Amino acid sequence: MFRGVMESAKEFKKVVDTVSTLLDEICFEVDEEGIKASAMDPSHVALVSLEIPRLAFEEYEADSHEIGIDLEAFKKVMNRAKSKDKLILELDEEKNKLNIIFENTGKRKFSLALLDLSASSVKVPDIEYPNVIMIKGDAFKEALKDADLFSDYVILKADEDKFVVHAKGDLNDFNAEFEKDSSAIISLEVKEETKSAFNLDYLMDMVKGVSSGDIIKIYLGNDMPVKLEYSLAGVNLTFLLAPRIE
Amino acid sequence: KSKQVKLSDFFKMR
Repeated sequence: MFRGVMESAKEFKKVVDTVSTLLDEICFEVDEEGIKASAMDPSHVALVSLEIPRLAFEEYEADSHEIGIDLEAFKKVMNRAKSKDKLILELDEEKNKLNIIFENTGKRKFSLALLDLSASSVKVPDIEYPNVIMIKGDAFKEALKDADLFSDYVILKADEDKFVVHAKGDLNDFNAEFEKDSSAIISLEVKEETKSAFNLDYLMDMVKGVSSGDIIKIYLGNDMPVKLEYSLAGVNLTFLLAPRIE
Repeated sequence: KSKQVKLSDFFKMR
């Protein structure tokens, strides 16, 4: 069995919105501890991983299941969430459906057909990074949007004094500098000066659900995939994006 | 010009 109740459907919508920009389908691995899922995007450039501890739910009851879901359908349903709706997710094993219920003045139940997916063997690899930057999510997101004016990729640079988001177009370029003591930077731990290029569309998709108050942890190295971590609605999200290499 | 690598290439390289 599986049944979980979340306080805010609207908050969880941000998670589904973000994940569904990168993936078409997902297999939730549900057990008594919570829910996990990870998968590569179809082009194998990005990896998405999410973890929903049972504490993120008001009520939670589950034994082990793999629940395969079409994310386009899930996103459409979550877009119907209203601000005071509670979210109930429950597995209907007889009908082979995942029920998504919005509870407010009444109950609205959407039943999604389960996909026959098996849990991904792809997990976030345990890579050691020389540099870890904690930055206010909206500051980083805005810098990416600025960079998007002139280029389709962005260069992320870090040294012991600052973190820099740089974009170079054919004619124009953009630079956002976040000094170590600026209010956007929570912490800047740099062991090795770094400069790496990443696709902007992917990065912007990865931070789609971020709003002011959210903090992003950026793991950066030279010629390494960038790793982003943040939490939304009690859900821990991790993204890995392969670099562009000269 | 830089070239997009895949995560799978990257993990194989390591």
